[in-house]
Amino acid sequence: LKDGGSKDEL
Amino acid sequence: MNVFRLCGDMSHVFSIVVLLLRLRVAKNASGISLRTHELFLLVFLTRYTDLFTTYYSLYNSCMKIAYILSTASIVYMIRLSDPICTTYDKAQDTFRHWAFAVGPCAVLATLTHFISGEGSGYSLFVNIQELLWTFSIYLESIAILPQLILLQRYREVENLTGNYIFFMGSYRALYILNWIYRTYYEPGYRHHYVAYFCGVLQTLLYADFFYYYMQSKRRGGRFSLPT
Repeated sequence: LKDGGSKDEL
Repeated sequence: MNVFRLCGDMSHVFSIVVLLLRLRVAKNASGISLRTHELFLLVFLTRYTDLFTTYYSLYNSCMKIAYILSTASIVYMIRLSDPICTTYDKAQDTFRHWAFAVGPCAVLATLTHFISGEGSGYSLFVNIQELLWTFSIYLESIAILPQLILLQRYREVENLTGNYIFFMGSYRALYILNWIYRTYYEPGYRHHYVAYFCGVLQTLLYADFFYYYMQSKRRGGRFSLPT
C-alpha cells in the first residue's frame, strides 16, 4: 500500500 | 529519480533557504505569514510519519528530516526568537487557517480515504497513516493561501519574499512534469490521483503571482501587486 507511485516522493 | 523531480526538490529547498536567510540576515519577519509556515509544518509532520515505517532512500529520509527541521526553525524564529518575533505583524496575518484550511482538509481526507476504499484490510495504524498522508496532500495545496493574502495587503513585495514564493510555486509545477515523465517511463507506476489533483491546484494558486513576478523581473523594477 505504501510503496510505489508518488508515495516515494517528498 | 528524474531531472524534473530533482529540480523540483532543489527549488523547494532553495525557497526554504531563501526564507531562512531573509529571517536571519534581515532579522525581520514583516510580510511573512506565520500561519503559512505552521501549516507547512503540519503538512510535513503528517506526511512523513513513514520515516519510522518505510525506508525509500537515504536521500528521501534526509530531505524529510531537513524539511521538518527547517520549517520548525522558521516557525520558532517568527514566534519566539527576539528581535524577529517583534517584527511579525500578527494583525495582518488573519486568514482563518483552522476553519478554512485544516478543518476542510481533514473532512475531505476522511471522505476520500473511505470512499476510495483504500486501506480496507489494513491495520488501524496503516489506515491512520494513509489518512494523514492524504490530509497532508490536501493541506499542502492550500497552505500558501495565508501568505498570498498577506502579500495582497502589503502589495509592495520584497525581493526575497517574492523569490521565496516563486521557488515554492516552481517546485510543484516541476513535480507535475515529474509525474508525466514517470507515467511514461516507469512501467507499473502507481497513480495517486489525489496528489495529482492537489498538485495542479497548488500550482494554479501561484499562477497569478507568477505573472506579476515575471513582469516585474522583466522590467527590472520593484515588485508590487495590483489592487
